[in-house]
This record gives sequence, structure tokens and C-alpha cells, in this order.
Amino acid sequence: GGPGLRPPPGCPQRCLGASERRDVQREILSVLGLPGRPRLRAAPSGPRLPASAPLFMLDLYHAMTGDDDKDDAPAERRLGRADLVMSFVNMVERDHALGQQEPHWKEFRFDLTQIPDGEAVTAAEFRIYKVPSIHLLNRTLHVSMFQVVQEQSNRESDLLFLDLQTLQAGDEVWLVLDVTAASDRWLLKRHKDLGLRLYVETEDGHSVDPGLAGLLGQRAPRSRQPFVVTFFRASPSPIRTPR
Amino acid sequence: AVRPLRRRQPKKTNELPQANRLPGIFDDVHGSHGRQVCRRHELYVSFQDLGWLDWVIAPQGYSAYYCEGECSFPLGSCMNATNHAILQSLVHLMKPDAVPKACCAPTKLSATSVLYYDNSNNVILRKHRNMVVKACGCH
Repeated sequence: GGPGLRPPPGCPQRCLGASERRDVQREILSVLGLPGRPRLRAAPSGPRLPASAPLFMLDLYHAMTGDDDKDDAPAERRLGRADLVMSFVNMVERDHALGQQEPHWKEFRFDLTQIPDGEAVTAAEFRIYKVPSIHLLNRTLHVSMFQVVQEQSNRESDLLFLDLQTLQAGDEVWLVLDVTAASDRWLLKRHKDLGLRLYVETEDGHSVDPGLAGLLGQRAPRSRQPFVVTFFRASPSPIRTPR
Repeated sequence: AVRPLRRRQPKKTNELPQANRLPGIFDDVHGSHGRQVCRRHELYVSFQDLGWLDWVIAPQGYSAYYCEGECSFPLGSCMNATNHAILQSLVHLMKPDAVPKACCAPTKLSATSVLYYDNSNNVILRKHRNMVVKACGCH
């Protein structure tokens, strides 16, 4: 087999007949809750570096399975009692920067159509990688995140404030922005893309191009591309009551 | 004439067999009337063998269980190890002479997690609680 688990010694290895093979596959699909084999796009021609979302989710998987046998072990904070975690990578990115008038912003649109029914969002994060900025030395930056609630043709879009993080221009880090507040809307309108807009300002309020501040977008290496990760818990009423 | 002592019947209890109890001299491993008690076996299925690794990121494989012996509810695609053990134990309690003792009564159920791609290349981590029998009576 592959590099993974080895069958325990003494475990009899039988050659499965065709019908047994189908039975075992059916059992595996039902026990693991796998929805069946997706139609993945053509396999990559050569070996590809793993992308950021699968790398992050594999860490979560190890944290989650590490707790499988210890029911009372403290799960990693974000996992909490989540029994489903999804990362969204299908994204369209728009820049409102590079010389145009202020404020500069970067916008990301995620396709949320794959969210399963009957799941309640417990937490949602937008993760973007930041490299040290070579343009802004020793400056403190405020990174704020908004949800694009409604686009307007003749004026600025309707925005909903989600989160604000402060960091140094020289920091190199995965920046995690809490977008849980946006989850009510996307469950009601999952046919609409989730629009997230990101602004960067210096301490004295000047708008900065997010790219110049070191925030990487879709053109980053695969292992550092931005993504949204959402934690769900099965609930009879998937919509959180508005506060 | 001396009356033979009547052998006292063991008191019937409703407890599931203890996990760490191995067959002892009072346990008839071959069941009554020489039949063989059900015994669970593990068959490891590698997802690489199934060609699933471009879809399922983790785990690498799955331990499917099957059993040999006289089972009223044999393991199969519609009967996983947990249900098999519970049903077998209940029926054995009701008809100890007719149905052999279950070898794998659940003492500890654990979660099963799986990490995989969906149709849009999103990555999904799903956890099913109380799913898999990890400890059973015959180990």
C-alpha cells in the first residue's frame, strides 16, 4: 500500500471478490459519510505543491483524529464541537488599488453553493498570508474586513464590518480574520457568492494598497493562497437567530 | 438412595459481557453443541488500492471488519461492527442456548474523521461521533 497505515500483524489479507469489493466500498462510503466520488478536474500533469487550504485542513484533521480516542481531550479551540469543517477555495479576486483614488481595497468572492443543508455555522475565518512589506518600513497597519452585502451601480457598495486586526508592516504571518458575522446572510442566500473586502490603513489613517502592505492574493504560491474556512455543527435550525 | 445434588443454574444477568474478559474455563468457546462462537476479523483496505487518494486526503485506508462463526447477524455492508455486536449480544441474552455469545460487544465507541475534496475542489473535514468499535471482547 501507500505510505499510510500498515495492517496490523496477523491481520489476514484476503483478496476481495468483485461483489465483496463493492460491499466494502459501500460500507466505507456509509461509515465515512463520503458523498460519493466527485468528478475532479483533469489530474495535474506533474507533481503539484499542496495548496494552502488542504495543508491547513490536514493539520485540523490530525488535531481532530488525535482526539478521536480521547473523548474528553480538549479539542483545538476552533474545532470546538464542530463535526464538519469546509474550506472554500473557488475565488474571484478584484483589486481597487494601483494608482486609483483612495481608499484602496482588495475584494474576494467565494462560491458557497456546496454548503450542505442542515448545518449551523459555529465559526468562520478568512485566512490570508502576509509577507514583510518592503514599501512600508516599521509602520503599524490596521487591516479591516467587510462583507459586501449589496453592490450598487451608482455608489459605493453596502458593506458590513466584520473584523479588524493590527500588525506591523514587517510581520510575516497567516492573518486570520473572523467572518462569522457574515454567516447568517450566506445561508439565506447561498446562491450568491460571498463577497469579502479588505482595507489596509496606516496609523494616521492613510489608505494603503493591500498588495504593497504584503498581503498575498491569488497570484501567491499555491501553499499561501487565501481561503475561507468554516466550522459547522449539525443543527435542526441552521440559521442563527439574529442578535 | 442419595439424591444427586442439583447443579445451580448460573444467575442470569443483563449486563453486557465485560470487554477485558477472555474466555475462561466456564465459557464454552465453541458455544453450545460444538458450534463456533462468532469471532471478529479485521481487513485493512488501502484507499490507494481503491484509487481514491486523489479524492480522499486522509485517512490512508479503512479497517473493514468481518466475522467467522455462527452469527445470527453477520457483519456485512448493511451491518457494521457496532450494530452486529449489539444485536448479537441482545439475542444471546434472550436465547443463550440458541445464539452464540458475541465476541465483540462494544465497550468504547470512537469517532471517525475523513478529509476529502468535494466537486468544487473545496476541502471538507467531516467527523462522525460514536461510530467505530475500537475495543472489543476478543482482544
